[in-house]
Amino acid sequence: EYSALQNPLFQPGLDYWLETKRTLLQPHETMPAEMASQLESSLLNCPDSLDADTPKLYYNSLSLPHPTSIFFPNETIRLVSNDPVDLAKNHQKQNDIYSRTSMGRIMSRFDLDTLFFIFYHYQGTYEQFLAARELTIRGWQFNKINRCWFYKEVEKLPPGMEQSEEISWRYFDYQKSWLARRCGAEFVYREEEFERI
Amino acid sequence: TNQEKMFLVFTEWVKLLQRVPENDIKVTVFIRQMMDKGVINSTDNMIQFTKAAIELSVGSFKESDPTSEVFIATDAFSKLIVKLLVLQDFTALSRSEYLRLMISVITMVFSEDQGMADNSFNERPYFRLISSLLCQWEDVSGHNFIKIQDQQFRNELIEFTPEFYNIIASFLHAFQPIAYPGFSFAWITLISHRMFLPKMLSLPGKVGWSKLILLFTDLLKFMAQYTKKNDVPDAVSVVYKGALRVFLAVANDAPEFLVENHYELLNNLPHVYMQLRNVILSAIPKRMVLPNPYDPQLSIGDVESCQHVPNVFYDPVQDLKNLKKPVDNYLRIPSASLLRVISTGIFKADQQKDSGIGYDSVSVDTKLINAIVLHVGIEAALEKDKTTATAIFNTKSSYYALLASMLSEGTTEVRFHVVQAIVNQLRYPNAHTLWFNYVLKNLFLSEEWGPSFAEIQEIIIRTLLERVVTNKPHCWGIIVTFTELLKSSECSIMTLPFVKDVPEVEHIIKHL
Amino acid sequence: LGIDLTSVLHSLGIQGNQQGRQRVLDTFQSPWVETSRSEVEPRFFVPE
Repeated sequence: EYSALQNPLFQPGLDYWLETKRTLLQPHETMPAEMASQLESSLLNCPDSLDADTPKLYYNSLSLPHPTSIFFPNETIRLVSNDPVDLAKNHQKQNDIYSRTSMGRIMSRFDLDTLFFIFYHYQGTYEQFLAARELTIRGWQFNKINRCWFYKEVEKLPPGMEQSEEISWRYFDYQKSWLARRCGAEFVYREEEFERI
Repeated sequence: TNQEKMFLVFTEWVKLLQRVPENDIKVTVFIRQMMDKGVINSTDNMIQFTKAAIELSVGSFKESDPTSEVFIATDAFSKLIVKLLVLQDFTALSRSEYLRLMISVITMVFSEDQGMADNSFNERPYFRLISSLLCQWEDVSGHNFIKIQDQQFRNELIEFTPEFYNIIASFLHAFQPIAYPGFSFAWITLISHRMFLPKMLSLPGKVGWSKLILLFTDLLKFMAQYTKKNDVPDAVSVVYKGALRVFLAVANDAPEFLVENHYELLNNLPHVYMQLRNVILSAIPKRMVLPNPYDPQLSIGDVESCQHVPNVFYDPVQDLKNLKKPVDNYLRIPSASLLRVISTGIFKADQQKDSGIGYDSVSVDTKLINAIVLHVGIEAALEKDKTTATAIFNTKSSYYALLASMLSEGTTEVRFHVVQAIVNQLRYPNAHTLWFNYVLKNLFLSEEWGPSFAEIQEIIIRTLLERVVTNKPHCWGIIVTFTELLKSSECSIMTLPFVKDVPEVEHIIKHL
Repeated sequence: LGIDLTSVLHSLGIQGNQQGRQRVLDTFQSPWVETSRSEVEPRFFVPE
C-alpha cells in the first residue's frame, strides 16, 4: 500500500533493493557462486586512489599542463612516498598533514619566485594553498588589504649600539615590478590586516 | 518526452561546469532556471531528474574510453547535489529529506544496475559519485561555511552538517557487503575515505560514532560470515588486509574511538582474527606513556593511570536483556537462585556455527556473556569510587563472586567465553584493567574450584597465551597479568598437567 | 598468528615512535597498498 511501491519511477529498482534486505536478514551460510563472482568482480574493479581523488571540472587556463611527449601520461601522478619526515623542524606547519605529501615536499624546494607565481596565478587551488603554507613556513605574512606578502627582516646590530636589532619590512610587489621591495618608513604593521594562516 | 528533457538539462549542466568556474554567477543562474522552469519543482520531477542524472552519469562512464576522463558527468552530478543543498530555500521539505530523497533514487538505480543478470555492473561510478560528493561538501563547508554570505543559511548549513554525514552513513549501511557483494571493495574504500572517516570520528559530541560502529560492524559481520577455518576465499583475505590497515590507521589517528568502543567491535570480530583483536584492544589514549610491562619491579596497583575509569561509549547494560534485573540484584545481594537464572539465561535456543580456534559451534550467547562481564566491571569501578577499594578487591564481594560462580557452575564452553570476556578487559593501564587483573589472578589461584581447578587454569592460560604468541601488538594488561602468573610462587605453571603433557606448550611457557 | 606489522605501518606512513605522531586518515589513499600508488588531494581551505 505504500505510495513509494506504487510509483513507477521506483521500478524495478525497488524490487532488487528488497531482495538485498532478504539477504541481510538471512545471510547465506556459505558463499553461493553468484555472490563469489560478484565479490571477485568488485575486487577487479576496486576503486583506486585516482578514483578517490578530488574532482576537477573546470581548468584555469594557466594551469593546463605544458605539452609533453605523448609517452607521458596526461594525469599528474603524485606518487606516494613514505620516506620518514625529519621531525626536528621548527615550524608547527612542518608537522601537519601536508608535510608528508609529495606536493608539500616539492614546495619546500621551490624558490620564492615560483611560490609567488603559484600563489597569484592558481587562485582557489590546492597548489595556491600549499604555496601560501610554504611562504608562511618561511616567515612571510599575507596582507588581506593590499593582497601582498610581507617579510619582517630582523638585523642584529653590533653590541654597544642603542638597539640590539634593526627591523625592516619587505613586501613582494606582484602587480608591477614582480620583485621584493623595501617598505617605506611610513609602514606600520597592523596585525589585524594580516591573514592568520 | 519528459525524460529526454531531463537528459538534455543535465547534459547542459555538465557542459556548463566545464566551461566556467563553479562559483561563476552563470552556475547559480542555471540552477535558478531549473527551479523556475519546473525541472525540479515537484517531488516526482525531482525523482525523475535524479534518475536521469545518475543513469547518464553511469552510462557515460561505461561508454567512455577508459583512458579519458570517465567521471565528468558523475562529478558534475555530485556538484549539482551540493549546489542544490546549499542554494535552495528549504521550507516545505528539509535538507535532510531532500538529500535522502536523492540518495534513495540513486539507490534504486544502483540496485537495479547490480541486480541485473548481465554482469555489466561496475561499482566505480557509484563510488565516484559518493567520493566526489564528500569532497565537494568538504570544499563548500570549509571553516564553517564561511564562503556562504547569508548568515542564516550559514547557520542552517552548520546545523545540517552532522546530518549530512549521518545520512551518507545510513546509505552506506544499506550498501553493506552482505547485501551488495558486487560493491564490497568500493564500500570499504568509502567507509575509510579521507573525507568521511576522519570527519565521522571528529564530529563534535561524537555524534558520528554510532553510525561508524554500525559500519565497522557491517564489515566485521561480513568477514565473520565468510571466514571458514579451512577455506577463506581469496577475496575475503583481501577484505581482511584492507580492514586491518584501516583499523591500524584509526588506532594511530583516533585511538580513543577504539578504546571506548572495544566492546561493540569485539562482539562482531571473528575469534580467529587474533591480531586484529589485539590491534583494537591495544589502542592507547593519545599522549599516554605506558610503563614497561616487562619491568620486573612493576606493580600494577602502583600505576597511577589504573585509578582512572575508562570511558565506555555504548553501555553494555543495554545488551543484558532479561538478565539485567537478576545481575543487578545479584550484585546487591548474591543468591543461589539468582545465579541459577543467570547461568541458564546465557544459553541460546539453538547451537550456532562458529569458526573458533578449537571449536565449531556455540550454544551460549557470547554477546550476552560479554555484556555481563563488562557490566560487572563497570559497576565494580563505580562501587570503588562510591565506597572503597576493598569493596571490590575482595573475593567475597558480589562482583567477584558472580564471575567466579559463573565459572564454577558453568560448562567448559561457558568457562571459556567468560574467561575470554574477562581477558578482553586487560588493556592499557586503567581501573578496569586493574580490577580484572585482580579477578583473573584470584580465579587462577583460587583453591575453591575442586575438580574443576585444572580446567579453569588451563582455559585461563590458553586465553592469555593465544594473545601473546601472535605477532605484535600485545596488550599491556595481558603481558602484566601473564607475567605475574608466570612468576607466581604459589603455583608453578610449568608443573601444571596441560603444560607438562604438551611439549609445544611447555616449550613456549619455558621461553616466556 | 598474524604478521609483522612493520611494513604495513610503513605503508600507512605511520612511524614507529610515539613522538610527533602524524595523522594518516586525512591523506588516506585506499585500504590497500596496491590501489594507493598516487596521492590524493586532502582537504584544504583558501580564503576568498
